[in-house]
Amino acid sequence: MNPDIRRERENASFNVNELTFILDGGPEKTKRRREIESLVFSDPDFSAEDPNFLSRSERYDQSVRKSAQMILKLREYGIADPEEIYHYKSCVHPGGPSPLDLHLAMFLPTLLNQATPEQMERFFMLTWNLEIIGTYAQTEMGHGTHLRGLETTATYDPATQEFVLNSPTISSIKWWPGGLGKSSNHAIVIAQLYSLGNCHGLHAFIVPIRDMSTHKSLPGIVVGDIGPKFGFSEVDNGFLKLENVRIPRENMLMKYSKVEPDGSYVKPPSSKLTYGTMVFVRSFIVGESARALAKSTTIAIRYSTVRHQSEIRPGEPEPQILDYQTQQYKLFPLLATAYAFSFVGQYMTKIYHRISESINDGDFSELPELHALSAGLKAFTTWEANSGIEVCRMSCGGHGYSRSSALPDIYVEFTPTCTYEGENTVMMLQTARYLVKSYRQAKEGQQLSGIVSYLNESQDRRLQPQAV
Amino acid sequence: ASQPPVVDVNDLSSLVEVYKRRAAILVEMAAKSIQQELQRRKSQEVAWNNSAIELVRASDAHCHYVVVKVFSEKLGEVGDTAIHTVLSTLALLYAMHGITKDSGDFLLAGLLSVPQVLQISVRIKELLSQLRPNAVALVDAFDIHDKKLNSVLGRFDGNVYENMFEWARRSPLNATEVHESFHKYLKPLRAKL
Repeated sequence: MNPDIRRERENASFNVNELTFILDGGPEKTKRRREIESLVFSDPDFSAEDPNFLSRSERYDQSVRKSAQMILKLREYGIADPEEIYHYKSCVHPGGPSPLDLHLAMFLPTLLNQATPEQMERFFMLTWNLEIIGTYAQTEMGHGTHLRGLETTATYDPATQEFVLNSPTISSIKWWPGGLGKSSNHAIVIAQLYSLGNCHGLHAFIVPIRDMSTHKSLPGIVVGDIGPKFGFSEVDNGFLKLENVRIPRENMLMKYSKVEPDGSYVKPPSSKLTYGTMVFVRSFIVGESARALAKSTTIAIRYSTVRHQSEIRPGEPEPQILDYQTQQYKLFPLLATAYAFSFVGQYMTKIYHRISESINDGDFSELPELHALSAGLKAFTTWEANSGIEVCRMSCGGHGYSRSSALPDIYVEFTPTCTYEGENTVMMLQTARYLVKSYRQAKEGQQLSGIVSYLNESQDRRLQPQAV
Repeated sequence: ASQPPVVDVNDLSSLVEVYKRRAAILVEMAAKSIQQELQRRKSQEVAWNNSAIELVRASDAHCHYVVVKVFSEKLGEVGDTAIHTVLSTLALLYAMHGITKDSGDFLLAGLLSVPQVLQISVRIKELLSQLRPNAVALVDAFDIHDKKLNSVLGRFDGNVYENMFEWARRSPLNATEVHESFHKYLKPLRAKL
């Protein structure tokens, strides 16, 4: 142990373990997380080459190998709780995302949330056993966060009781979904639904894209990898062009809205339900912001106690760089932010589960608030964390530039959160729409509930500066 | 209800209140901006676009308020005195740092005075000194396993330099003493010069 860092630990005024319990949500959760970490880190099947020294193809190959091992081990150990799966996965792929992430984090949850019991019967076990490897194809080359602009069409043909899917323009080619390029054989495709000559807006369809045994692409499907990116080297983010692809009527996810065999359309109870998966992921991203900042501040603060540089008082030994006020001013507000975001992550998870339960019970009244809150906090926390990681890298001087510091990787793996699942400025404007609507309601004398209830108070009082 | 509360800049709950007021004022400003655009006979869509900067600021302020509020409420669940103390320091630092970053909002809205903002800047320095002895323990509490962190600089044992040297030696460029590019390009180049 480095003597500087040992001395730092001896000086602490609180019990570190107790604080870890608070961050994890209790001692039992910490214990279980550590058990899972130990399972992975002591398992020789997961020992791997440092990806920093591999080509992209080698990185993808290694990542697929580890993902396959992970699925087997999760079954072997009977790990099925989503939180525990997350812990296991984050140890197997500590650097970031992996090729099967969208299968586990978006394809499966979308199926669980939006499929009818008959569809579950048909697709769930195949998906669970990875006969179906799925992804979630929403974004198009020319259309991102503005979902109503998506161009992909699914036109219902009552004669054959099939949907015909098309990418009518170059800009409508699905672009960017993780695992789409090489790994997946199915995709949940978000497309504009046309039936009996009417457009009914966006709906989700399960589209087979590759043969389930040969893995070759199916007729009418043009699919591949979009090429190297800023980060995400392990993931085969892909493109998908649909040319008159026919799928059975039963492949439209019909828990909330429906197309009857004769082509008549049954509306969903809320238009926002189609975006339920995105809301789930956005809620999760808030916690990811905390984790990225926690990692970055851990690296920068530990290193700042080991590194000695220059002198504060002439003639004395070089001090630890953490003793410089400027270094503290760079890092401690970010440390505070990491803690703040950790607690906000816990809060979002709690709110998401509470409101999801209400939705399952048929109460959609809180869905707009969840939508606005998850969008705003996703944008707010990812912007803060993204710039914070870079501050941590710069605070490590020249060594922060080395990939050995892990900070460049944390940055490039985290940066996409500012654009995926909704570009941040657009997210902020979505939140603003809800705030302005709530403000107008308050002005009209309506009593608001939830997190915007403060807008009621602002109608009749103003705070003035006061001497203290 | 019309009596403005006194702002004690050292009190977290007071700061939460200030963040709340700032959010409310910025939401109101954004709504008024739209209203003014509409009064200039702009369409709803154009009015929205012409107010987008105010709208984003309002959302940002709302989210900032939520974060400060959640952090403050979390402190109420912490029973351990030593941990409560250090988390309170962090929460104060978070709230105060946010105020100095966006001091214009708080000053323009009349939520804080210039002396109060200056007082906050001084207080931030005190908080930095208070946190210094606990900095490593606070990051240790995140409990990120070395294999998960995968950082030579952030190793738990702090043995940075020796491991950095070892890591560099594993670079594929060091697999051979002389890289093949020397024979392919540099040596022939030399012969031609």
